[in-house]
Amino acid sequence: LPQTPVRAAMNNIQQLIMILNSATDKPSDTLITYFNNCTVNPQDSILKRVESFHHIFKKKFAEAVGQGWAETGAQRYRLGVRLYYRVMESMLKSEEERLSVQNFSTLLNDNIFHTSLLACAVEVVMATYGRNASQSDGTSAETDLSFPWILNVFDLKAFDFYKVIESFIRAEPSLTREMIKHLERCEHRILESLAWQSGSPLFDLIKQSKEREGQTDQPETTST
Amino acid sequence: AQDYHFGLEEGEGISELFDCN
Repeated sequence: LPQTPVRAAMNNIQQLIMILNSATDKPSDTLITYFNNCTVNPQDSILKRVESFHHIFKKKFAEAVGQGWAETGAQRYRLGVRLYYRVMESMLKSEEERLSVQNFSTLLNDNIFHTSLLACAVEVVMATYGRNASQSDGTSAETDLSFPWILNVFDLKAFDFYKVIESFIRAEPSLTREMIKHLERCEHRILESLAWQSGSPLFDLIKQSKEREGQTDQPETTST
Repeated sequence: AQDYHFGLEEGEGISELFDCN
């Protein structure tokens, strides 16, 4: 059959669901081993965070699309959680190999790392369903759930989201070319504009690097 | 992923990006 944009999107959706069917809603045994190797075991905080964002995402999705679609939002979030655990495991395996380390206590107890990784996973699911595909399940075409909507849902700074994108792409080989292109567009949008909004952690990094270099002049404020 | 421009250096990964080393 000729490939139409809707059919292509549906294929992507089916591919994502197929990949995530074998993934679990809970941390795998391998992940639990990493958690147990930590100086401070992060498992409880990870499970509480996933549960907390489940309610937040479901509510925000329903507010954006309509109260009748709350369960659809919950279903998409659950797919995102599966991808989150799958990518986290892959990341830790590659870091263990690269650093010859098994205690990832600092990273796995970093709230921003987990929030960014989870947001990126849910963004992949949302982008896969996309605007056209979302019409196929009846959500209104006027509701723009495309990036950076996800940053508002997770109350996440754009630059913190940016920090996980490349490692996410490295860790998940089954991402489609379209999805990698989407994440790359997110990166560009963040670096070109979103990361320069007031309150961005990027300004702190610039300041710290200047201080480290012994320079005292302040970074330009966005207003300038 | 061939089209994607990987920017992390050889010795860099998610641990460095979140100041864990």
